[in-house]
Amino acid sequence: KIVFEDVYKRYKIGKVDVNALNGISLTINKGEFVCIAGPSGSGKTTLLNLIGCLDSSTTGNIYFDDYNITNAKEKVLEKIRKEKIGFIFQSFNLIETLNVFENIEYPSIGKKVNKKELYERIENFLKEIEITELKKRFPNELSGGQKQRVAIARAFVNQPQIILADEPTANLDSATANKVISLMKRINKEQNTSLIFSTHDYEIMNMADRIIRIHDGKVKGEEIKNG
Amino acid sequence: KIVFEDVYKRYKIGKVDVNALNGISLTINKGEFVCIAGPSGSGKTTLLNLIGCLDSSTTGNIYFDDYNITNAKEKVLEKIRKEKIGFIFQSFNLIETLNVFENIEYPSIGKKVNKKELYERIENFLKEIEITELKKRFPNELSGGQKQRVAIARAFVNQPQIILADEPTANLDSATANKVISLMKRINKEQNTSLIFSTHDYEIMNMADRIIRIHDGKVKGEEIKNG
Ligand SMILES: Nc1ncnc2c1ncn2[C@@H]1O[C@H](COP(=O)(O)OP(=O)(O)OP(=O)(O)O)[C@@H](O)[C@H]1O
Ligand SMILES: Nc1ncnc2c1ncn2[C@@H]1O[C@H](COP(=O)(O)OP(=O)(O)OP(=O)(O)O)[C@@H](O)[C@H]1O
Ligand SMILES: [Mg+2]
Ligand SMILES: [Mg+2]
Repeated sequence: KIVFEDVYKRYKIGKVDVNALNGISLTINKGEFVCIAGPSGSGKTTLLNLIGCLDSSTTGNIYFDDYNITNAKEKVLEKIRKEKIGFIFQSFNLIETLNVFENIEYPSIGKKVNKKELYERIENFLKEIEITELKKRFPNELSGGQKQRVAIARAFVNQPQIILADEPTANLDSATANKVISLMKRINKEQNTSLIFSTHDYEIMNMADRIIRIHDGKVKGEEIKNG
Repeated sequence: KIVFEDVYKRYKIGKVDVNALNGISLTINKGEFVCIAGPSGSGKTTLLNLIGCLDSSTTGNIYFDDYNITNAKEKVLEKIRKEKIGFIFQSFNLIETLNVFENIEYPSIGKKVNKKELYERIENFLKEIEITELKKRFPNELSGGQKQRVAIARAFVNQPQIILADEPTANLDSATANKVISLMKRINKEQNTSLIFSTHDYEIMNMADRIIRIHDGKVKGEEIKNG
């Protein structure tokens, strides 16, 4: 469960203050599929970065599973990121020196996992999102949408509590996007994984439980989809 | 005018050949607005890279304004790129050490242009796509969609003959995308600038004169929109 209490994220550019987040209060419950929608520059990536403990607020409080993480130490934040959250970034962030399989395996490095089960899980994801034949390739040998699907598989393979995805289908054609989103929705229901996505894609929004609309760093509205 | 005659682009990965382009023949006429549509991995970026003289075919011939550029020297290709083509890349390719204004100005560096007219043109683009207040920012101080719009303005400001755009609205919300595409369409008509876009966006496809559908590196169909 995620709670934001009047959160501001302010950047200083020269003498000007830019409020990327401008007094955000919200609650996201475990197992929910929430879409964050809004125009370019409205604060979606910033919001996801704060939920994901990748950045901190300027003011306001953030709670993760009832624990106040607003001023938590980096070690605490890192533990949450590694153990509880899977990320799909707007720019994919694949590691150029690792192949597809190794990129997907990477979040599990250092964890006590059953290797056989892990590799089976990876193979299943590769197959479901149709990138099995790409598994030995390196990121510079992939198309944009292929990289995006690798980033998607990597986010899920560690079975996190929460998936944070920043425009996860922006580079995918409609048929591929539908396959990917259906897979995600199924994981959401079977494993009670929370999905928090920013998106401009109406088809994703239609699949969500709830849409939170933001504009100029504020929540402007909310819509329950499957109540 | 662009002509492809049975063009193949083949990569070798280990012992395996991958045909990114698999026998493409096509003609694109001056002033046309053409969309290249197809699923992820179908060859769109590869095709755009060859049209844009950023890469070369494995086999087959490519003509630019009736000149065979298939085996042209790098100096010739560079001249075409600098003087005739504006690019909007899938990953934006902004220069991190230049601010927004400088990034947009950059393609004009070294050309004999009237500075006053150039700066006026830049200011007009900034205003039309609503990024005026961002002009002193650096790329790491921008959202994904803001970067995309900077890349768009940069492509147009030099008044090229052809704009090549690889999914130019992938990171934009619908309203912003419509503004941008309307601007592009207007330039297409007023200046007879050819627009060659890859896209998954049906609204862009609807605005094009023609859609070329590719799949597994082959042309699979074509649709005249505004005949
Ligand atoms: N540098 C490369 N080395 C090896 N294979 C490549 C390379 N670039 C592209 N490919 C392969 O060629 C095919 C076409 O790639 P391309 O980037 O043109 O696809 P695309 O249609 O742009 O896809 P997307 O919609 O995902 O961006 C893909 O299967 C891709 O994996
Ligand atoms: N590092 C930064 N420094 C300064 N300003 C920033 C920074 N990151 C974001 N901003 C600004 O904060 C605002 C919100 O940015 P954010 O990236 O969250 O938007 P977004 O909703 O994700 O947009 P998009 O849909 O274009 O990706 C924007 O105006 C942006 O320019
Ligand atoms: Mg963003
Ligand atoms: Mg591509």
